[in-house]
Amino acid sequence: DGFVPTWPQLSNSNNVPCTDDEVATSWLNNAAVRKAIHTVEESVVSSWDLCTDRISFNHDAGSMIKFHKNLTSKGYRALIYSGDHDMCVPFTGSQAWTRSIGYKIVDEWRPWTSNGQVAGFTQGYDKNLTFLTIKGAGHTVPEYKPKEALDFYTRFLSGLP
Amino acid sequence: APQNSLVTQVPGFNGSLPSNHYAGYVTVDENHGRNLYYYFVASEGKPSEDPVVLWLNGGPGCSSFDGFIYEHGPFNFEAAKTKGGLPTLHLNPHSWSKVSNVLYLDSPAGVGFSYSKNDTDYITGDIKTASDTHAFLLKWFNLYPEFLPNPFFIAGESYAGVYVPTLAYEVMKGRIDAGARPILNFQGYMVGNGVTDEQIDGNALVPFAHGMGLISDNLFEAIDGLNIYDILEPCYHGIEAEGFTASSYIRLPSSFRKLGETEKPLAVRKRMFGRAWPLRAPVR
Repeated sequence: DGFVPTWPQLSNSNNVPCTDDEVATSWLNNAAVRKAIHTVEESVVSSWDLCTDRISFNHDAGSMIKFHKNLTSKGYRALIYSGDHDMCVPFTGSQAWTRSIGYKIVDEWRPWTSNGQVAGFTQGYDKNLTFLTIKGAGHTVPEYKPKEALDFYTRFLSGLP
Repeated sequence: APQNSLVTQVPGFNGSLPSNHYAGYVTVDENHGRNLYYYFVASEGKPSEDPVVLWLNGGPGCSSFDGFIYEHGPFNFEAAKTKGGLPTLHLNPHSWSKVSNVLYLDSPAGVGFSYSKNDTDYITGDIKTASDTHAFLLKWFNLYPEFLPNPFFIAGESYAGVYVPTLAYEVMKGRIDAGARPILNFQGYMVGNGVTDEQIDGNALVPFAHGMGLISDNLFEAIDGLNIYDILEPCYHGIEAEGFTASSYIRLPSSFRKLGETEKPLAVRKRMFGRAWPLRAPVR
């Protein structure tokens, strides 16, 4: 009853195609690890799952565009970034909705670089809203392009272009 | 910082941690016993000055340890060589803790290591999640007041495209209208491959598949007017449906009467799903 792309689409992480959470599952369910990182005892949370099917979740806030308009108009800085090889939430949608807000373009579509290489493209809008793509990155950008991700992350936090 | 939350050693990692790590729970609802789990990685740079960034993975229902382990946490994980063994951890040269203090949060209750003593809390939604996470932040900064002056950012990906702006709005609202304390030095937010708007996100898929060469030009053109109730049948547009666009199909329920129509004069639905269909009778 409506299209809400989520990751992963299936509730049980064991059934998510094309992914593997074995390292995380084995590490976080190890008793010594759980003790070291101060988790509650197993009688309360029996095991860690990457994605749980324990909760029943209602998407009750509607479209996020009105939130972005409100926040950016109040002066909060926003970076909307997209790995451009993701088809779960593809960049075409993020590119479309950031454009749809209608803010003046202050930094016309151009490549951005990391380590001297083109790492993607960016378009800057008025009110500190920036849309940025990361070439060749999938849904979880820093997993696929860690160096480039740290670069844009550092620049954004520092207020650099 | 509460010293009993300090992580003194991390199994699988040999060596000294490059910065302080803290982990534990914050109770966001005393009556229900709703507790959210966090793992905080102090900056390897200047923790007293560098930004504090809250990181949220999406789902909904996915643990933010996905970000910690697979994306931008302080370690790279190498799978164990023997069955049942522990992964080996190496320092991640591209950890986001190189330049910021990163707060990984399992949210809402029921996700990852977060829990509630009341099972009804596991029925939740965007608004309750944002409210709980805001309550978490206020309490967390009370526990770690030395980080209050630092610039504060909210970040996340995927379904956190909903979590991030709804939480940011709560923080802004609490600061301006409700006088929430402590006052967070909130500066901005980041969303990666985030869910935003059902219609725009949904309509982005086909142009993406076409642009990436996954489907042909011919198929891309043919997909206009796709009959989603029988993809191999053409889309029937009755005389009264002139001006009715393909994208309108997802705007239920006003277009509900169009379900199952083909170029044939009878709606497929009426022939297929009559309620009087005899049990085990052959399909007509």
